[in-house]
Amino acid sequence: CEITGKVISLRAAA
Amino acid sequence: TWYGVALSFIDTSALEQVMTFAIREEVYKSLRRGDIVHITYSPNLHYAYVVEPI
Repeated sequence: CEITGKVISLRAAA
Repeated sequence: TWYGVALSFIDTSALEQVMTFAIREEVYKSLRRGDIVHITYSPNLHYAYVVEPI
């Protein structure tokens, strides 16, 4: 699947 | 470590939707809030394996 969108949040979890 | 991104997009019914995808560390480091990206993803894994800035 493909989609275009806007980045609203980035997260890293150990 | 798990890296993820939340994207908002407008669907065909004009509702704003938010979807979260797992991404590689390099992709995580290259993205900033507000970037517009085109992604190719696995719907089952919610994993974005291609992320192209627009």
